[in-house]
Amino acid sequence: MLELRLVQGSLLKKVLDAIKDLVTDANFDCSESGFSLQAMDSSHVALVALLLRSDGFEHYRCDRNLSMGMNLTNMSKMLKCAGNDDIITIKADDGGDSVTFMFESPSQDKVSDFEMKLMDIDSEHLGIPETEYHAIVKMPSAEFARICRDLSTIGDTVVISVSKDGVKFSTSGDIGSANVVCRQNNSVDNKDNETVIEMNEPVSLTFALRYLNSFTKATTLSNTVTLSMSKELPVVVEYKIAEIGHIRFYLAPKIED
Amino acid sequence: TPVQNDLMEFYAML
Repeated sequence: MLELRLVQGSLLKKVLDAIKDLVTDANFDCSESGFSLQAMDSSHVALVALLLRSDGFEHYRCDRNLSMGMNLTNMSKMLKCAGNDDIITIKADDGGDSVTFMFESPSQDKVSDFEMKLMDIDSEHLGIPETEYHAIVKMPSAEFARICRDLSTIGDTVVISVSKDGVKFSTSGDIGSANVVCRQNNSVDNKDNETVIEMNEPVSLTFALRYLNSFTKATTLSNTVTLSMSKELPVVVEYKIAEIGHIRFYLAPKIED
Repeated sequence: TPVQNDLMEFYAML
């Protein structure tokens, strides 16, 4: 028996909006520690890892570990039927072939339930090694989204370079080229507006902008984003989800042949 | 032109 009650149901709606274009089908894993998902995109270039910790739910009952295969397009259709202020409860029986999403309006005067069929999905769980990153950049998520969107109008790939001077985003295409440099700044008023760079050594990596733009659909989940980079390793783009967890995107760099 | 590699190949190298 599984029963997870999330008071801030809009978080789940936002999570689905953030990942449904990257991944079509995925297994949601439920255990004592939380509700999680790990899935790769169809080209095996990017991976998304979601964690919603059990203590972030108002009520969290998971009698035994459960893996539920869901089509994210269909799940998103159902969650779109929940109001932004609704409380969402996810219910499933052990060994059952469906999951139920229950939506309650804040004043409790409307209750809906939507049952969705589960599916069998063969997925390999990728063990991502713990690594020390050469550079970690924390910046406003809206700024990162803006840069990715702007540069994708010029080119297909972006070179992200971190040095002691700041983080530089560069692209070039048929019509020309562009560079955006964000320097470290400290905002006294609002930590969310800060750009903070922790660097052990300079790093420069090339990525397909198409994927980074897809990741920025998670911008609504967090005011800040963290980019963790090491030489010749996938970048980790992380959005914290309030007090409850995180969504991390891993993207393989492009390497000179 | 830089080539796009598979994500798992990077982690396999570690």
